[in-house]
Amino acid sequence: PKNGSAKDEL
Amino acid sequence: MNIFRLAGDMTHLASVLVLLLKIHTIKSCAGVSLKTQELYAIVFATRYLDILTSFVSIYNTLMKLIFLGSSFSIVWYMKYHKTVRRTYDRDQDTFRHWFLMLPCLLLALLIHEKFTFFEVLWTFSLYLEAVAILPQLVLLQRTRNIDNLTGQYIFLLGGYRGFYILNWIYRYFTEPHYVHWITWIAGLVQTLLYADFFYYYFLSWKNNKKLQLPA
Repeated sequence: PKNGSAKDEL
Repeated sequence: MNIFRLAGDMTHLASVLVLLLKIHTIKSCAGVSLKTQELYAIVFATRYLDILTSFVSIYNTLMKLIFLGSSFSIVWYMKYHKTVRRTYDRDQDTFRHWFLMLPCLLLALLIHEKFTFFEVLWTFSLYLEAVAILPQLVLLQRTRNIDNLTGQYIFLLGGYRGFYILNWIYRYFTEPHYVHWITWIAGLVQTLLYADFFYYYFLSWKNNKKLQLPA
């Protein structure tokens, strides 16, 4: 995921 | 990763471990809502569809596998394990899944960041996670006998949500372009649902008494 994306959260 | 996010993930992990401990060692799922557990299994299945295509870190992939594996195994235990399933409060746990899933699906189809298959399902998982605790809270309200492990399980889940809000605030101020209204509002609604439970949990803790909800 890009910087600032929420997709790196669980 | 910041400290709030890590604390949130660890509380989430701890909540799952507490529930597994109850099921594995006491062989009981009394007071645990199967409906809520099934909804969580659906939440993780729809959110982590990208597990094979989008790699963030070993930590992320490992945690995704843990949450997927634990949620499905808890459901399996409650439905099929010969001792555990007999302790399930079937008659009290009557919340309808569709009552929560259908509005969440409709909302995800209407309000999302991008209209793609994966993005709509990801958004659906956010909305569904926000309300998935409701059958569990209704069951607590009905049975009113809350053992320590069930109380701790719900307390830790609520704590996980609280830490995620701090994580969002932190990221908003430290990362450029970190604006996610859908995630934030769904997460805020989810945390607010715990407010009532938290109130009684702290009251019982302060008075050093067994947790009991009012009728």
